[in-house]
Amino acid sequence: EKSFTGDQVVRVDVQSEEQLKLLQVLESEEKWNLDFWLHPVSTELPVDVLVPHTHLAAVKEYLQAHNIPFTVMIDNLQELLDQEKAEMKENHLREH
Amino acid sequence: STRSFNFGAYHRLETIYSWMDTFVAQHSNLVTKLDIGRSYENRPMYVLKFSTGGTKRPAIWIDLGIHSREWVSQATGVWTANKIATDYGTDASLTSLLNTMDIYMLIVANPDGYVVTHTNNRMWRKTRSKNSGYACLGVDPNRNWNAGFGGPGASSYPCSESYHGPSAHSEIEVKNMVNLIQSHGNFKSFISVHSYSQLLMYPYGYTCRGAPHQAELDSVAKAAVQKLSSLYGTSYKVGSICNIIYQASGGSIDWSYDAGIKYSFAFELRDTGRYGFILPADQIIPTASETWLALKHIMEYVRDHPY
Repeated sequence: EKSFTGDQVVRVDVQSEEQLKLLQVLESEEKWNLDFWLHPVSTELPVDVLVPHTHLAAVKEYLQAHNIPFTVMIDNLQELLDQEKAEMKENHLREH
Repeated sequence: STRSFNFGAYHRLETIYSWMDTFVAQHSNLVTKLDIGRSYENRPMYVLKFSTGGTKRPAIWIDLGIHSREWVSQATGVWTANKIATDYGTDASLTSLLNTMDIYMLIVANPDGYVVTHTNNRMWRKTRSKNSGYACLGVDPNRNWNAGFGGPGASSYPCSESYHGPSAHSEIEVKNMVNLIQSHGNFKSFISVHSYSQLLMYPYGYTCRGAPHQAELDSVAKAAVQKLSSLYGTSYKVGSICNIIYQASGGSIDWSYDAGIKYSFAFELRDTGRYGFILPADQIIPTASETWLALKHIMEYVRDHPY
């Protein structure tokens, strides 16, 4: 089963067309295996991107280098998934 | 019993399918289960048909969870199906709707993907078909419809999350839906339910030009969203796919609209802004409840505006 330990979801509130373009460049970088949950399409919508822990430092460096402010929406995706799984198991047992 | 079923929890495919059987048995005067074909990995695709009689009456299509990781969509489908069955006979408006129209609901539009999200990769979005010459699997089933197929906003790269596939309707899951809708021939509304980002959209996605009925669709969607928001204050945006998200070709509601189903809409259900696709299960019933108000508004409008 694929593990998401240490993977983060980063939210960017895009403030300019220039930032939007820089995020679109990031999106085209296949080597970083980024999973855009919300794509960089407009300055009116946030951008959410799942960043594998292996590329976290590089992606954050890229954002900081271009003065693109971001927040961490999900600190460790696997923690949420573990909670979700435990809850499902509990519900399943309760139903039985 | 559907009475003991926990609508506020996420469930595996076999649990949902098993619930469907109980549900159909408990509401046999209203609900039937149609097997519309098999998925790529040979799983059955079941549509719940809500009908009070007659054949090929004007109908409303609702599919949910075509992107498998959007779990609140499928969970909302289960709750909504139950809501329709339990309110029939007590809610006068819904009863009148079902006395003239049928509702077809595909709760798990991408069963292979859904199983993968429970077993191998919670973040899986696509189908599971093999891509010749590539190790990565799957096609984005919402880029695979014959509506501007292969155009902007879809990828020709098989490893992309938005890969459009080798040809329109190449995905058997899409083809099964298309076959049912075409062979029926009397659908008046087509609603696709996704999550997350709180949007209610109408065609087009493959082009940014306005649809011929844009003004009417916009007004219906705005009124629907007003009802949705009245429950918990959830804020939604309304617009064409191209204008409020991005240009995306090969989408389901563009296909249905171009096939003559005027009242075509796509929902993106709620997001708390903190969890993305991992919306906690305690949000399922609030999400489904508010969505129901919008869905009901659209369905009533369709009933009251025959064409």
